[in-house]
Amino acid sequence: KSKQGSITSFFTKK
Amino acid sequence: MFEARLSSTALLKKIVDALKEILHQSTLDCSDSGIQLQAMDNSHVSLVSMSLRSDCFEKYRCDRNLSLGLDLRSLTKVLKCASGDDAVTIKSADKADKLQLSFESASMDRTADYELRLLNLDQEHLAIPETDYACVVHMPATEFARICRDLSTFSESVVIACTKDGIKFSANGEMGSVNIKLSETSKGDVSVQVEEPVTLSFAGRYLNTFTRATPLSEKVKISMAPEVPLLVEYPIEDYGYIRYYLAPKVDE
Repeated sequence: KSKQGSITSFFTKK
Repeated sequence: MFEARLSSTALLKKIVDALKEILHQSTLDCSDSGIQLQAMDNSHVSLVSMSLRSDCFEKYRCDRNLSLGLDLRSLTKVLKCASGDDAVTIKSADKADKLQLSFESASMDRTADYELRLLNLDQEHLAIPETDYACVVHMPATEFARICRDLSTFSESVVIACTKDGIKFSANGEMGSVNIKLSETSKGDVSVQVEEPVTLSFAGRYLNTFTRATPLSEKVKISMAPEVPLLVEYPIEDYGYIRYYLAPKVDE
């Protein structure tokens, strides 16, 4: 079973 | 004052078509060097980054940096009113709340002027880290679109596995499974550069959305590295790109 990751856990706010 | 003229509305239509499915509203950041856009989809699963250099335009003027908040669905409605071979000029005064779009027919005997209300969008920008991708694949954009469409029939999840032998797309669902493998071709339309093999799982729905950019380019570039977002890049002629980043699925 896999769940969708969020892009914000890879790219951080400027 | 911002003013940019493109000789063909068709290119603008293709760019907006590539964005509007994944972003309903977005901000265009205009500067002296060109136009940039960066935005996440509503679910924060993917990120779109677009860059268009000023030399893409027949005429380009941007006196000071400007952010134009646009409703892409409204912009699509305006672009539908124009013919692909019309020239288009987009214009906005500093601190204006409207964007002007003027379309001029190829025979120059018809002009149509539209005003589009600008939105005040509070858009945050993310820092995209420099990534050394372990796998980089070039393939025909139509082939990628076909594969994404075909796989989404089978499952919501798509597994992309890249090795020195090629790139393999797999989906496994209730009705059955599918594996599509592309190997490097001698004629060069598929190329595979692999430092180390990578296998990641993605939501097929997003991959399908990215393929809305297919009319922009013959080729698409797919880059992967372990445990980082997938990068799908379509060049915009020689003047820029649309890059889509998609967060992988992670094992629970």
